[in-house]
Amino acid sequence: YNTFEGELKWDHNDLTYRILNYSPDLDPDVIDDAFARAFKVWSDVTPLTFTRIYSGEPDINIMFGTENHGDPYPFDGKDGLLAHAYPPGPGMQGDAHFDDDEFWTLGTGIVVKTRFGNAEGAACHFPFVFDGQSYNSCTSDGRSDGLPWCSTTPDFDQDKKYGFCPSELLYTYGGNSNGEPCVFPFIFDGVSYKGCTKDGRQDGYRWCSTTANYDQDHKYGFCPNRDTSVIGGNSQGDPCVFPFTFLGKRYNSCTSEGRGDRKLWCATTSSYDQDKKWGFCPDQGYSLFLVAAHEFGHSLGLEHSDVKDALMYPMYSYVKDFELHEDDVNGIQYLYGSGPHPAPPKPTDKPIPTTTPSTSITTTTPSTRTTTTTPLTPSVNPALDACKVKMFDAIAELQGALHFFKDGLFWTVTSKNKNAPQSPRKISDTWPALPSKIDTAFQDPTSKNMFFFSGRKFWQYTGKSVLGPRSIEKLGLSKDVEGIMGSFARDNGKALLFNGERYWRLNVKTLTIDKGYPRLTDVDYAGVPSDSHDVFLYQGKYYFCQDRFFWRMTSRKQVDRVGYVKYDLLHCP
Amino acid sequence: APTASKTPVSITFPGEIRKNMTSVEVAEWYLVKFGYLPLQQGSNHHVSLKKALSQMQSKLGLKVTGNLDAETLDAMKTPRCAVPDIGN
Repeated sequence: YNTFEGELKWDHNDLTYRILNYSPDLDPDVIDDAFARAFKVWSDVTPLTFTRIYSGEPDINIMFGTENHGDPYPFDGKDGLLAHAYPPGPGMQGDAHFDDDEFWTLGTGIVVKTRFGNAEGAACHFPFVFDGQSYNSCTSDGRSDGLPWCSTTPDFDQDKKYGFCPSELLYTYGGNSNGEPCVFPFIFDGVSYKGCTKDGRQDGYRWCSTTANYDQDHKYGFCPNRDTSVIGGNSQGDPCVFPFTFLGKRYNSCTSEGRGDRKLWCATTSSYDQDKKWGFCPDQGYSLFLVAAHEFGHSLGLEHSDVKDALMYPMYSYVKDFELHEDDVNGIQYLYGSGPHPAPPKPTDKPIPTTTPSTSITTTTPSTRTTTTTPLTPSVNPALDACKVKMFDAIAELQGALHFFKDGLFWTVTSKNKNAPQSPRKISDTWPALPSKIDTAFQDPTSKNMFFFSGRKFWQYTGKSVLGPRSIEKLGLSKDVEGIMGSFARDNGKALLFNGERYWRLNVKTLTIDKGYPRLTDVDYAGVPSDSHDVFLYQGKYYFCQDRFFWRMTSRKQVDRVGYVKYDLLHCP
Repeated sequence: APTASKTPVSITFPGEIRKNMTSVEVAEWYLVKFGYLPLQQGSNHHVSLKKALSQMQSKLGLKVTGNLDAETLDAMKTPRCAVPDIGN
C-alpha cells in the first residue's frame, strides 16, 4: 500500500460526508446506500465513523459531474477515467467526484428499482411475461396513464408483482420540487417544452418544470433516466429510437457499426445521418459501491496500491463478493489504527432497501389490455397487532403521541384516543436513517429535536434532517456502556439516559454528559425496578418498564401506580 | 455460406473526447496523466518514454519490457481512477 506524500490523514475520527447531487442512472436510495456501504468498508476496520450531513460543510463532499465539473481535473466522457478524490485536508481536500458520463450500476447491468406498486421497491425482472408477451424493458402497455412499469418476477401473469419504473412522469430528483413529477408541456424562457430538456444548463443534466410555467413558478427537478436511456454520447438520458438510419442503413437494435471499440450504440432520433444524435446502449456499467470504496480510500489518505487484488489498485475490475484486501487493511490501519471492531462483517454489492415505497399515490395495477383499478397492497400488514406484542423495544412520547417501537414498526397512541392502536407504521418510512430496533428515544421540548438510541449508536432528527449514526462515546459515555435503554428529556435542556443500575444526565445542547454522572438509579429513583428495559416520560410522569408492567413515578419521585403496558397504555381490550 | 465482411467503417462520433489517438499518443497521454512522465519533453524523449513505460509496468504489475506492448496498451485502455499513480 502507499500513502500520500507527508502521510496526509484526518486529525479526527468522526468524519462527516455530504452527497451534493445524484446520478440519473440509479435511484437516489440506491446511491445513498452504495455510499454508506462504501464508507462502512473503512469504518469496519478502523476507529473512523462516517456521519452523513445534509447541510453545512462536511469533511467529504461527494458529487457527480461530467468533463469540466468545477476543479482543474476534467473527466473524459464514458469509460477511461471513472472518478477521483482528494487526500485529507480542508476545503476541497477529501472530496470525491464521480464521472456522470459513466453508466453507474452495481456492476452487473442496469438496476431498475421500482417505486410504488406492490413489490415493495424490488428491482425489475427482465425479461418478464405480461399478457403472454415477453418484455425486456419497462413498458406502459396495459396502462392508460403512460406510466412505465415492470414485473419484479419473471411472470407477471402468474405472480402479479409489479412496480413503476423511473420516469419523469412519476417523480423527479434534486431541484426544489420535493420529487414532484414533471408537468408537460411547461414554459421555460417563453418556449413550450413537451419533454425533459438540458436547455438553460451547462452541466448536461436533464430537467423539467414541475408546474406548467417555470418562468412564473421556478419549480423544477431533474429527470431520472429511463431504463432505455442512452449513456454518454451527445444525447445522455434520451431513449434510443428504433429503427434509426446510419450511413443509409436501417437499424432495429443497438449496433457497434462505425466504432473501432465494438461498443454498442444507438441513435436517439430516427436518423443519425441527419441529426448526429447518439449515445451508448446500457451495458454492465460500473459498480458505484466499488468505485466509491476506492475513492473514499483516497479521501482517507491512501494512494494507489501496487497489489493487483487490492481495492486501492488503480484499475477497475468488478468483484462479486467484495472483501477488503489485507493490503488495504494494512494501509488504512497504518494511518488510523485498528479500531474497536473485532471482525469486520463482509459487505455485499447488493443494495439494501433503505426506504419502502409508499402506496399512497393513485396507482393502478397494470391490467391486461383494459385498465382496471385494484386495491393496493399496503406496505405494512395491518394484521400486526400491538396488543399481541409482549415487550416493546422502546416506548417514547414524541410529538405529543406515545410511540411503541417493535421490530422496525411503531404504533402511536394519543391521550385523546382511548382505543387500541390500528395499523403500525414502518420506522423506515418516518425516520429512514434509523435501524429496525430502537432502544429508546426522547424529544427535547425546547428544540423539538428527537434523539434515538440503538446499541452504542444514536441519531438526532431535526424535522426530516438527521445527524447520525454517531457513537455514544461522543457523548462522553465510556466503552463499557453497552447502550441506552431508557431516556427522557426535561425542560431545562437536560435529558436523563438510563442503563440498568446507572443513569447519566445529558446536556442536550452541547451533547455532553454532565459532571458527577453516572449515578445509581435506585438511589435517586427508589421503588422502581433497577433493571428496567425502558424508561420514558409521559404526560409529566416517569415510567419504568419491566416485562409487561410499568411503574409510574410522579415528578416528586413517588411511585403512584403499577400497571400493564398492554391495558393501561395501549388500551387493549 | 457466410459472406465476406466488408471493411468496417469507423467514424468520429460527435461529443467524444480523446478518441482516434494513435497508440503512442495514448501512451504519452497516460504516462503524463498518471505521473510517470513529466509534461515537458526533452531531446531524450525516447529514453524517458522507455523509462516511464518500465516504471508504469512495474507499478501496475505488468511484465516490465519498457516497450509499448499489447498488454501495456490494454492496461492503458482499462477504466480506472483518475488519481495519479506517482506524485501529486
